[in-house]
Amino acid sequence: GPHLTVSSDQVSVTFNSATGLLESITRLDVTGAEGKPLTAQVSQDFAYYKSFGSPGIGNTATLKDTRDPHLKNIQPLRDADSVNNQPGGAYLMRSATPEEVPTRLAAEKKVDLSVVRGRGLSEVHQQFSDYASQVVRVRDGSPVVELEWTVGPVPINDGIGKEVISKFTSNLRTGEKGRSKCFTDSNGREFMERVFNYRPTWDLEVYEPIAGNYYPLTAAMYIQDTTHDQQLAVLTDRSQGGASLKSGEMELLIHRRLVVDDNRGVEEALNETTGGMSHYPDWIRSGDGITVTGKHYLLLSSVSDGLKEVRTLMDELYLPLVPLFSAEPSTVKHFEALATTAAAAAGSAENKVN
Amino acid sequence: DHVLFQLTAAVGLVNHHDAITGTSKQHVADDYVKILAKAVTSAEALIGKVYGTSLLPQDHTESDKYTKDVPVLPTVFTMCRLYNESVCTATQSLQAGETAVVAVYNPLPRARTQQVTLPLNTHARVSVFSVGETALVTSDLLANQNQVSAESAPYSLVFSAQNVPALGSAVFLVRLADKSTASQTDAPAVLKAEKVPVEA
Repeated sequence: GPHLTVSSDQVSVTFNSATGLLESITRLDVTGAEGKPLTAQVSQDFAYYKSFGSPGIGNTATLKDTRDPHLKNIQPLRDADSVNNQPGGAYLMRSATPEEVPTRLAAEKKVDLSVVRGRGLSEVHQQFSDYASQVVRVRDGSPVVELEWTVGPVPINDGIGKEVISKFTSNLRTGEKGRSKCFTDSNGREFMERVFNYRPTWDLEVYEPIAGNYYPLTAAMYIQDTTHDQQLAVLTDRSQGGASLKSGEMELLIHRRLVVDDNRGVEEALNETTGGMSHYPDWIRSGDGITVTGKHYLLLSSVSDGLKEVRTLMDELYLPLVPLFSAEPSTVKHFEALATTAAAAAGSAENKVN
Repeated sequence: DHVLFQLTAAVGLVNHHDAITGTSKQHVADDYVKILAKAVTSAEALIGKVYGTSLLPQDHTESDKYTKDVPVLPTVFTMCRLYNESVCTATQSLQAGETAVVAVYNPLPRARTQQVTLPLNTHARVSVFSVGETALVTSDLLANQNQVSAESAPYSLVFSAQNVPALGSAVFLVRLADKSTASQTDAPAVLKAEKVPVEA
C-alpha cells in the first residue's frame, strides 16, 4: 500500500512506499493534543554539501587557484579574497557556495525498502545508493527509533569533496521570525540554545550561512514546538556537527571526504589512505575511502517530559549493557549446573535446562 | 594498576585536539588508533579475568544450597570490540549442539531492561536460557541487514535482558540445537527480510 508501518509496544514508524523515506513517528505510550497518541510528520534523508575549493567543480585548471569558480560569478562574500579562497578541509567545513542546497545521495530514485518483523523488534532496511544504506529499528520496551546508518566509500571521481549529512525534516514549528532554533549539548551536559544566523553576545555578520550554523554535538540535539507541545531529539553515538537551518529541521554531519588541503598545516586532503588520481597533483591523495557506520536515536516526546526522556536515554546509550562471553566447556557446565540446581530447588521441572 | 595506567595514558593522549578532530596526517591518525587499541586489548583481557570471579555468588548463605556441589571455576570471559559491526568470535564460532555463556553487566546505578543482540554465523535453532530466572527467554533470529565488513555475522540473535540489577549482571546460556533436537525446540527459525514492492 501507500504506507508501510512497523511498531513496537511504545512507538510506531511509518514509511512512504513511493519514496521509501520515513514519513511519521507516533508514540503509542504518550497522549498528545486532542487526546490522540503523540504523532509528528518526520522525514529523514542523506545528502551532501560540495566542499569549497574542490577542483572537480570547475576544470582542473582551478587547482592552482583553489578559489571555487562558482564564486567568480557570485558577488564575493564581504571578505578579502584571501578568506574567499579558503577551501574546506580537515580543520573546517565550508560548502561550495553559500546558497548550496545539499545533493541527495539517493538522487531522484526511490529508496528500496525491505522489512524484517520479529517478536521483540522490527527493522526496515533502506538502500539509498550504492554507498549509503540504513536500518531503522523499533524495539519492545523502548520509545526510541534507532537508525543504524552506513555510508562509504564516498565517490570522489567527480573531483568534488563531499560533506555527507543525515537530514531530519519535520512539521514541528521551531523558530521565531523565520529564525530556526535548536538545542545542542556541551560535552553531554548543559544544552545550549542555538538560533539560526544569530549569536547572543555580539552582532553576527554572516559569512558562512551553512557552516556558520553548525555546532559541535557530543551526545544530542533537539528541537521544540512549544505550541503543539512536541519535542524531537536526535541522540548520536559519537561527536558530530549538527545544525538546524530551517524550522522543523535538524541535520548532522556524519561523514566527510575531501580532495584538497585547507592550508592550515596538515598538508593532506581529508581523504583516506594513499594512492593518487593520475591527473591530479600528488598533494591530492585519493584512497579507497572508508565506510563509516553509526547510530542515531530519534526520540519524539512532549516538551514537558522531553529533557527527562533525553537524559534517561543518554544514560542508557552511553553506559550500555556490556556483553561478555565465554564458550569454555567448563564455564558452560558451571552455569548449566547452577541453573539446573536452581530450577530443581524452585521445583519447576519444566524449566530444567535440557 | 599497570593495565589501567596504560589505558588512562592512551586516552589522555587521544584527547589531543588533533586526535579528537582528525586534523592530522593519516599515518598520525593511524598511530593514535594503534596506541589506543593496544591499551584497550590489555584492559579487555583484565576485565575478562576479573569479571568471571565477580560472577560467582558472593553471599554464601543463600547461594550455598545451589552451588555446594557445583565446582567453582576460574571462569574467563572475553569481550567483542567490533560488536557494533556484528563481529564477535565467541558467538560466531558457535556450532550446532554447542552452548555459550553470555553475561551482560549493567553499569548504571539502577536496574534496567534492554535488548541484547548477538552476532551468529549459523541459523540453526537457537534457544536462550536465563540462569537468573531459570527460564527460557523469547528471542528473535534475524538476517543481519547491516553487514558492514566481510567478518560481519549474517544473522543476529535478539533477546531482552530483563531487570539487570544496578551495577550487576545477568547470565544467559545461548544454545544452538544440534540436528537431532532442532525440530523439538520452539526456538524461532531465522526471520528473513521481505522486499517491499514499489508502490503501484
